[in-house]
Amino acid sequence: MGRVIAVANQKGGVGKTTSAVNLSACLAAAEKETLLVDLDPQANSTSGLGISHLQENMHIYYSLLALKPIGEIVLPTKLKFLKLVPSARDLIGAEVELIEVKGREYLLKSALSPVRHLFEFILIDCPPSLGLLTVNALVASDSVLIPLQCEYYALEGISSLLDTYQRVKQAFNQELEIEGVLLTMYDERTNLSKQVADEIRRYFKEKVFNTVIPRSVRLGEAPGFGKPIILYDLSSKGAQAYLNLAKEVIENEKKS
Amino acid sequence: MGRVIAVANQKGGVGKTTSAVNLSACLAAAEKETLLVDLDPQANSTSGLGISHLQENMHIYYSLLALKPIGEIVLPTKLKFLKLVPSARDLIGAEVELIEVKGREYLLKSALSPVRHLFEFILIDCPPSLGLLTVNALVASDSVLIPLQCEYYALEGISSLLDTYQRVKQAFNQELEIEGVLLTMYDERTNLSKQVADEIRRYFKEKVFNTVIPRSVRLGEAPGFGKPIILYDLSSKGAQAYLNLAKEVIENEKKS
Ligand SMILES: Nc1ncnc2c1ncn2[C@@H]1O[C@H](COP(=O)(O)OP(=O)(O)OP(=O)(O)O)[C@@H](O)[C@H]1O
Ligand SMILES: Nc1ncnc2c1ncn2[C@@H]1O[C@H](COP(=O)(O)OP(=O)(O)OP(=O)(O)O)[C@@H](O)[C@H]1O
Ligand SMILES: [Mg+2]
Ligand SMILES: [Mg+2]
Repeated sequence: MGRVIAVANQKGGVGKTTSAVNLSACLAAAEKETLLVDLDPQANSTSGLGISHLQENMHIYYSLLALKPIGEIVLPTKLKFLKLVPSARDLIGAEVELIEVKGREYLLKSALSPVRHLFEFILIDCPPSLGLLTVNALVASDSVLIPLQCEYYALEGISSLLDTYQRVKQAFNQELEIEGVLLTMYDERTNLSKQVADEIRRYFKEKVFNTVIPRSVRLGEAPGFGKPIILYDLSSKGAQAYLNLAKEVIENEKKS
Repeated sequence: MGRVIAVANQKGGVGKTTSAVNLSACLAAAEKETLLVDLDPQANSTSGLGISHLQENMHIYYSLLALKPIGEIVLPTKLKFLKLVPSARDLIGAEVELIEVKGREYLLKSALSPVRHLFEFILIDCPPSLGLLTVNALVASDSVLIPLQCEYYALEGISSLLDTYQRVKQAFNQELEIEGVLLTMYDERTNLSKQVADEIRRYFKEKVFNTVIPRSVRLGEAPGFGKPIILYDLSSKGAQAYLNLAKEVIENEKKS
């Protein structure tokens, strides 16, 4: 049974999609069967992997409503061991529409259960909110990976995120753990990055990944070509960082 | 009657809060009576202006539910002509709780109507979503200011944002216009910024502000001190840019 990891943080623009796309690509490069689930109506993970046109109704919204089995909407990507469950704008209404549905917190968990055994890692890219979509991701997951930008506002959101994590753990998913806190967009030239990183390490201690993702324009360029960083520029700092992160995640999986 | 401007974009981390805080501070520095409304449960505009502890129930959530008049929760700031309507984490539940309330799209508009005449500019900082809070902001506003990061993923979200803008304009607020599109975190050393900026200008033409906000670490440091950039480092590129933006907004207001 593979490990399901939600990539979540309600603070916007902290590197959730960049981490979900590139970590899943690096796990696939290590020949781990990997599935990336795009649970954000912005569908950035979907375009970040080069998928631009979807067939009508062939995306996650229809699987959440159990209208289409996930096995039918899974797409191949440019990497042999990486598959994608795409998202689309229709998902925008889901946060409100799913409120009335029975067992609304478990919709993703039930949609994923028929395919879980096919993958060693399943990553879920979450939208910037603590609404029903993110709650569904946390209920369906074994652990949550928290990207944290080394900026002041990013620190402020931590306690809300941990409240939601605790609430979901107690009410819906006792097994849920923290996979790790990932420092992103770290700029070694600024004091701001150093100060915020120190504070995050004081707060989360050994839960902070050893790998730190540096600010690197190549990471920002890659989505424009629909490629993860290892296919766009393998020699870049960003690619090396996400390859190291994948090693850490694989090591952690072996230990658990 | 003052001008009400929503600062909105569902893409996360594009500079909504940074623009709302610093534009409102610069308008206040030009001695325009200005009100900043924090409509984001993350309450980043609130802390960005140095407000850390709120009295019990003295924030926007209670005004949306018409339990407390906005006049009672407005707070002074370090700038004489700038006032703040603070936010708090309680607002997280609002997107769902307000669905059942009659006239749910007009809650902010009605809450603001008793104080509109007191201010020349009212800015509303929106959360990274197109849910009921952002819809409330658009219904209450004369115009929307759209911060756009010069990054690839930021381009992708434009059409959803314009769809919501059109929908709100037709259904709830015919007067709603686009105040302008603001290019943020522009890094002149990278092709990525130039390419994305060119594409945004092709798409939005004269709606793009002449002022471009450069990437500047001082803008990221200022919130840690609870100060807008003009009080933290007036000589910085970021401060000069937001002062120029305030001039443009004041000019536009005179013309309309
Ligand atoms: N390490 C990095 N170096 C440089 N740019 C980065 C890095 N990580 C992410 N970016 C860029 O920063 C922007 C924000 O990242 P991303 O979209 O991954 O964040 P997010 O948390 O998924 O945002 P949202 O909250 O909207 O879902 C994107 O344009 C991305 O390309
Ligand atoms: N021009 C700039 N130069 C450098 N850093 C910036 C700039 N503008 C914003 N930032 C920083 O980038 C981060 C994102 O900006 P901000 O929080 O204002 O975006 P937002 O759109 O309000 O995010 P959210 O979607 O979470 O509400 C913050 O840490 C902020 O300090
Ligand atoms: Mg994202
Ligand atoms: Mg914000």
